[in-house]
Amino acid sequence: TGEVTVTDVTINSLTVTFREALAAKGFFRGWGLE
Amino acid sequence: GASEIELVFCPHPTLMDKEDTVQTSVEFVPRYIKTSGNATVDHLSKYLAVRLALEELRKNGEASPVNVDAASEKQYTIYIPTANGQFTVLNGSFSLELVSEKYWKVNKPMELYFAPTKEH
Repeated sequence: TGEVTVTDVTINSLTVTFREALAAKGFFRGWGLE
Repeated sequence: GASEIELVFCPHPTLMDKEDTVQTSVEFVPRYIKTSGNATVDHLSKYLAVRLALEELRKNGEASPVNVDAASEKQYTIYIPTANGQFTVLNGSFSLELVSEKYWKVNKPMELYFAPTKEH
């Protein structure tokens, strides 16, 4: 499924967003439909 | 802004023993992750701890209220495979962009591995 979870992580006041998908296809550049 | 980093994140093939997987309910499946290049290895380690705590919470419900706030970058050590089939421990303060340039060097999703930090 195309479900993508989005999580923000903060360390020393730097917040970074992580996005995670169940499959690479359709999520990573060059791996199917993005 | 910083470039976008794509990485495939897997349990360490040898350092994650049965006991670890039972304890941390880690499944031996790769995780496909995108983040910004200025994220540090510590951010990635803390991200993993947060995600695993949330997944455990969802699985066990209130039975074992896992403290997601307690998730920290100290719980997991991050490794990158080197040319001769070994693994290098990544310094927590390295940005993923630096790791990509210094260690990975190829234009495809970066493969990183994790294992619970063993107390020395």
